[in-house]
Amino acid sequence: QNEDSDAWDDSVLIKAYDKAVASFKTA
Amino acid sequence: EGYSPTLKWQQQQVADFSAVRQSLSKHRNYWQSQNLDSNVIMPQSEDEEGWKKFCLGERVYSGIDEQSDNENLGINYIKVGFPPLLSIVSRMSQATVTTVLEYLISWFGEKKFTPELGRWLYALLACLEKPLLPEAHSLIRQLARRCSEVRVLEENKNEELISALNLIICLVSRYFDQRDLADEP
Repeated sequence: QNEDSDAWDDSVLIKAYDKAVASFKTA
Repeated sequence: EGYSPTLKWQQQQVADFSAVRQSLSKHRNYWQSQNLDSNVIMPQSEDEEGWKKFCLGERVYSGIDEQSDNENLGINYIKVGFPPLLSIVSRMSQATVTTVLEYLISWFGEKKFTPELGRWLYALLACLEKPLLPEAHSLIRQLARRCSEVRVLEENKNEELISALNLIICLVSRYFDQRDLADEP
């Protein structure tokens, strides 16, 4: 379901990048 | 010390990246057929300066550190650069993906890392088909090495920057099988 709704979002790559960057915390 | 990602974080990024690539590949035809806004004019493949301006915006390209523009509250994509939308990157051939990657890596060899650059590098890596062509192979290794150099020199513990560099190093080394460049926990 999630994958399908993502497929129709033109900014999927930008969101994926921003999410990945936000997920890291320095020790 | 303290900047290196855990193995678990790296594995998660590889899994997420792989899912994004699958979705991109599945829906590429749909996005190719969508009309672009009239203001989106993609440069010719050989137009290096045009692509740098297109991706990074005239503001970053010219090195102007101007934060806001009071006379225009809307987003001016010419100034801030066009984001790597699926409707844009789906139109790029493998040759163009590799060429633009080369332009942006060459830019990064001399200039600061910015979020706009990070988003484009990630998007182009997502479009890069495996198995890699020899020139793409050498390019992405150059990219990961540059990320490592910048990370070593970073003294302010800028979390967003370190995270972005870690992400690129992780994808090049672990998704594209350049294991000798990987961060080993």
